[in-house]
Amino acid sequence: LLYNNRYDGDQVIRLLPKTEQQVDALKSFHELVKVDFWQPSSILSVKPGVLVDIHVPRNWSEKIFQSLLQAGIDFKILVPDLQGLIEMQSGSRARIRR
Amino acid sequence: STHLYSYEVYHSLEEIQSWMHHMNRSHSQLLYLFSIGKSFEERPLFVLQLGKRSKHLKKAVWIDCGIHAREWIGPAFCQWFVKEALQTYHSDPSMRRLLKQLYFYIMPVFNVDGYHYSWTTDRFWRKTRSNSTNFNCHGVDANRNWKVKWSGEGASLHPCADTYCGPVPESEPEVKAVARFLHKHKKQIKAYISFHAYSQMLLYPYSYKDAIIPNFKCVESAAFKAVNALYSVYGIKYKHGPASSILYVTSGSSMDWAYKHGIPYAFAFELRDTGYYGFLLPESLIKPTCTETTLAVKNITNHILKKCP
Repeated sequence: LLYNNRYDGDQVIRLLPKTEQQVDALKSFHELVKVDFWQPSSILSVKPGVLVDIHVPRNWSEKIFQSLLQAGIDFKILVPDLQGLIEMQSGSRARIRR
Repeated sequence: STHLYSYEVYHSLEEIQSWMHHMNRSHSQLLYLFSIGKSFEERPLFVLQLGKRSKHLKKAVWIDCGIHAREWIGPAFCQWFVKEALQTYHSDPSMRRLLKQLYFYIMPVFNVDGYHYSWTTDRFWRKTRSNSTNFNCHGVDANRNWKVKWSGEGASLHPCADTYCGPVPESEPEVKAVARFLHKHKKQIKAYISFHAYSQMLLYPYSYKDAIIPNFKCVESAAFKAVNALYSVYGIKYKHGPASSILYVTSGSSMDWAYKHGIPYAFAFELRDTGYYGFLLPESLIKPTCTETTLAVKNITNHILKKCP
C-alpha cells in the first residue's frame, strides 16, 4: 500500500460554518488539533459562509465530529476512505512502477 | 518521442526531469531547456522555452505549475501543454501561429523539493522543504513568500503553519529564482499564468485587496472567454474573477507579484475538481482536465495578443 498505509482510516469532511460563533469554535478547536486544511488553505481564511474541507486523521475523527456537532456546524463526509482514494488515483501499472 | 511517454499518469520528479531532457534533445527547433537556479535541496529549477526560435525579441507567456506540492494535476498539465504544442505545431494553425509569435516559458515543477516529498513521504505536503532555524518544522508556503503584501491576511509567521510566509519575502530560493527571471524578462513577458488545484476557478488580481485592476476590462474579457472555451469541451464550469472576491482577501501571491511588477495579464487557475477527489484527481481525469485547460490557455493568449494593448 502506498505511503505505508499511513492514511488508513483518515477521511476528508466538508463543513460550512454559518456564523462568527461557529468560526470561533473552529478556531478554538484548531488550537488543540492542528488538522490539514484542503480548502481554504488555513484556519486564518475561514469565515462565515466559506466552504471548509479538512483532512481528519483516524485518531481524531470522533473528537472532531463531536466538536462539530456541539458547535452546531453542519458537515458531510467528502472522502470516507482517504487511503483507498490514494490507491485509486493511479492505475495499477503506474502503482507498480511507483 | 511524445508518444513514448504517458501524459495520462502522474510522474515522479526524476521522470519529469528525464522527460524534459529528452524533449530538449528531440525538439530543438521548438524547445530549449535551461535552469534558473537551485532549490533549497539543491535540485535544478528547470524551465522550458517553447516556441519557434527567433533572432528577434519575441513576446512571451510565463506558465508555472506545482507551486504547492500536493497539487499534482498542475505539473501534469504543464507536461500535457508542452506535448500538445509540439504534436499540433504542424496540424493546428492557431498553435503554430502562437509558437511563431511568442515563447512560452514553462516551469513544469516550481516546488521541486516539495513535489518529491509529496511523492515519497507525505502525499498532502504543501510547502517547500526549507529548514526553520528555531522550530522542528520544514517549509514555507511558496505562494505567500512574494514581495507583495507579504505576511498579510491568511498568511502565518509561524514556521509550523501550512501558510507560513517565510522569515522574509523571497526567502525561498525557488521564489527568488522565478522572481529574478520574471523581473529580468518583464518587457518580454506579457502574461503570467500559474496552475494550482482544486476548485475550478480562473482568478486574476488582486488577491490582497478588494479593488479593481486598471486593465480590468481586457483581463475580465480574456478570463470570461477562457472559461467559456473550457466549458465548451466537456461542460465543466469554472468561476472567474478577482481572487479577493471569488475566494477571499489573502496576502499577495505570485500572480499579484507578477502584475505589480509590470506583467499586465496575470492569472491563476485552480484546476479540477471541486472536492469529490480534491488533490487526488484520478489519472483517468488527467486527459479531459488538460484538454479543456489547454484550450483555455490558448484562448487567453490569443485574446491578449489580438484584443488587448
